[in-house]
Amino acid sequence: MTTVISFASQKGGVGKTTSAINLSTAFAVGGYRVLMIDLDPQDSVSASFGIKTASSYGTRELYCDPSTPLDELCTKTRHENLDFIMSNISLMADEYEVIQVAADLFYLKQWLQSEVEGKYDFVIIDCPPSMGSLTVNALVASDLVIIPLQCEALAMQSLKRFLRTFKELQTKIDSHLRIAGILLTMYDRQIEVHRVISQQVYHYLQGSVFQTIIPRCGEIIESSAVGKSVINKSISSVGSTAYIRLANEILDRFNIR
Amino acid sequence: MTTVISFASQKGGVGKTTSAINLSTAFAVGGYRVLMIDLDPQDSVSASFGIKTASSYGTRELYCDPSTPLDELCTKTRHENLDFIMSNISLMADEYEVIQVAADLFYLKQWLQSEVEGKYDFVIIDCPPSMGSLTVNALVASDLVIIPLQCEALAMQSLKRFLRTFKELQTKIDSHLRIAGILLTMYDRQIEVHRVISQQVYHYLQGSVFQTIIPRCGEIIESSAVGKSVINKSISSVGSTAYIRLANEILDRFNIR
Ligand SMILES: Nc1ncnc2c1ncn2[C@@H]1O[C@H](COP(=O)(O)OP(=O)(O)OP(=O)(O)O)[C@@H](O)[C@H]1O
Ligand SMILES: Nc1ncnc2c1ncn2[C@@H]1O[C@H](COP(=O)(O)OP(=O)(O)OP(=O)(O)O)[C@@H](O)[C@H]1O
Ligand SMILES: [Mg+2]
Ligand SMILES: [Mg+2]
Repeated sequence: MTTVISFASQKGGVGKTTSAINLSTAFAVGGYRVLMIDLDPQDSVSASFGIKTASSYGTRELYCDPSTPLDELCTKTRHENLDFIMSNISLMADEYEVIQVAADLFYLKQWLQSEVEGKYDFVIIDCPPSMGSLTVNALVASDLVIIPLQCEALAMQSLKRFLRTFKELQTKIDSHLRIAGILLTMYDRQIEVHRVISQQVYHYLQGSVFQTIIPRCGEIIESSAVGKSVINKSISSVGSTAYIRLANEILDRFNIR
Repeated sequence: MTTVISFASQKGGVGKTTSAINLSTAFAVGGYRVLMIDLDPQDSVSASFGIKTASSYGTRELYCDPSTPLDELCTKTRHENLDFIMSNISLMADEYEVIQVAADLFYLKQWLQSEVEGKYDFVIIDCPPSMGSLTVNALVASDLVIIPLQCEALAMQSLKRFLRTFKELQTKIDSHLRIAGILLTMYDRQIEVHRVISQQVYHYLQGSVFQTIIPRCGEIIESSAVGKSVINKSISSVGSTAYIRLANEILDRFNIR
């Protein structure tokens, strides 16, 4: 049984990539086999793992040359339990080609079912900051959709729009779509706006907010600068502890253990 | 003579909207007539000005019903010198329709020349966090392209990719495209990564970095939460002072006064 998790948000810079990297690492360290997929043309995942050489295969082949075997699509990381499919759609022409195929919103779901099901315990997808066809591919393919939220006004406004669009997708595309929860990220309890907005989120969305809150954490910025997850670089930091707690909360809350 | 300025970056959450809002306000307070255009489906500009009611006209009509008169497209702000065109492409169907028209990469440039030239001193465009057709429309239409940069590793990696794509645009679409400069935002000199990355940027990009640096500033978070620019809410804050200094640097550096 493979559980597919997506980190999605139209708002930029809210911790989608950071959360995807660190949750993947937490599961890999915990003994689960994890495949990450980077759907963001920015290619942040490889930078986060300190991988500088562009792989010859990745997201482009997943969409445009599906006969490429899975183990050729994957790039290895320093963890034996963690592989990832690099976002190699850096040229505008590649991106354009991929988006044509992704217009079939069920493409990724079908590919995962036929190529990946059973080979990994988790598939974790990092999405670009948009609501375009690649993000919708990820939402439709996911068992759990996690929405990182920075507790600031513009991110809150963007979340409201995202939830409206999500409802549109549920009625028009796939009624099984479900949000697993909202994850508060970069939280600084000394900033009043953060306290006020987090209270609003709990008040309006109660059960769909993860109990685990990811605090603002300097070691996260440092670890990303040296191409490591914060779990690898500073295991006792508040950031690392929070992501390990999140992994456990997900295992418990969704009976995955 | 109307000067068109775009804030563009594929990286999310680096201060594109915050910079567009505050530079617009700085120019308006200084007596210049300013038109903002929000090309981001997230509609962050209206939230930043505290405008809650969706306007019936905006970016959608600019692209899909160009016979709509300019003054009907505009939403007024509390400044008499500052109007904006709201991003009213919140439904997926609207976004899809606009993107079809924006496939003509010179569309916005031609619309500005025929409808806006001479009516405002500045047009300031807020872009979405992507390198899609709406962003390219803005780049092609701009006299000055400003790239906000957060001094963290993932933003730096994304900047490198953005500059590569920009070169592709210069050779394939429009050789006149020029970057006015890179604007360091949310800078916190107590964070070592911020100091190291800002040094790298100065070293590699010298003349194309604005002297003005926008520091991390709590009042910016607060002002956005109450729907005001930081210049309106806390004129003496470090954030407000920095954006006023940026306005002056732009006027001097590009002989606009
Ligand atoms: N808890 C945290 N504390 C401090 N900094 C953080 C934290 N989480 C993420 N960051 C930093 O904030 C920046 C934005 O995070 P990240 O790139 O993961 O967001 P994103 O949503 O993936 O952005 P994009 O929308 O561009 O894909 C990065 O520089 C990252 O290192
Ligand atoms: N100098 C600053 N100091 C502190 N916070 C800031 C600063 N500039 C912007 N912010 C806050 O950081 C968040 C991201 O800024 P903003 O939304 O302007 O970035 P953006 O690049 O427009 O994001 P997106 O990619 O989603 O469009 C906002 O909540 C904003 O209030
Ligand atoms: Mg990301
Ligand atoms: Mg923005």
